[in-house]
Amino acid sequence: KGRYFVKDEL
Amino acid sequence: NIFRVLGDFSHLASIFILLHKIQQLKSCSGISFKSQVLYMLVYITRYLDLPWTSSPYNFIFKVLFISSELYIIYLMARAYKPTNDPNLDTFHVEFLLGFAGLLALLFPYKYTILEVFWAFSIWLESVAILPQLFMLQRTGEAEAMTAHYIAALGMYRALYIPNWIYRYFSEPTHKVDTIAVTAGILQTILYSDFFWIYYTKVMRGEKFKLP
Repeated sequence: KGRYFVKDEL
Repeated sequence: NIFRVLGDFSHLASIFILLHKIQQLKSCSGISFKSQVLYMLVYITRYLDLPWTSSPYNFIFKVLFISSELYIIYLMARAYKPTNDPNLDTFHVEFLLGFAGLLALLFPYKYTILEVFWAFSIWLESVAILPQLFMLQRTGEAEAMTAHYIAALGMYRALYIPNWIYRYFSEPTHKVDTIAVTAGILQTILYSDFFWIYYTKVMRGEKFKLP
């Protein structure tokens, strides 16, 4: 998965 | 990194300042109910991924934000409803919902439910403070606690900007999250005139009054 699908910020 | 942690704690502080004000003064005068409902919508649409949140830090904050916002709305809509003056809270939120909805449909990272709702939530958050600032404009002044609440809320996303800059330079694999950054900058700009008044007035211990 690309970076964007891992939301690591609130 | 430190900017982001400070930002998240500033956000948490803003919620506790607001809760303190409502419970201490037993009144939600000067607080825009519309903005609070918009924030509830922001949290719900942003934290749909709550069940599979990887980091405990994020998980705790997401639960805190959703639960405290629910409680604030309960206080404003039930407990202290009489102190709520809808005639002052007249901003047309449909424009904000339309703005966020349009941008979420036009430029999501990917056309999946999660991504479209996330983009909607980011854009909505960038303008959700407008009913509150508009109400402040109408009343011309605010209690110190309300001013502190708005200042802490504004600082939260303002601190995310150095966080993004820091990550850009420190994480080689980090790609710029254009939606979050653009909306974050817009959001911080919307607070700029408030910050100026807040800085010049409240820091001198004066009452928060618009010129």
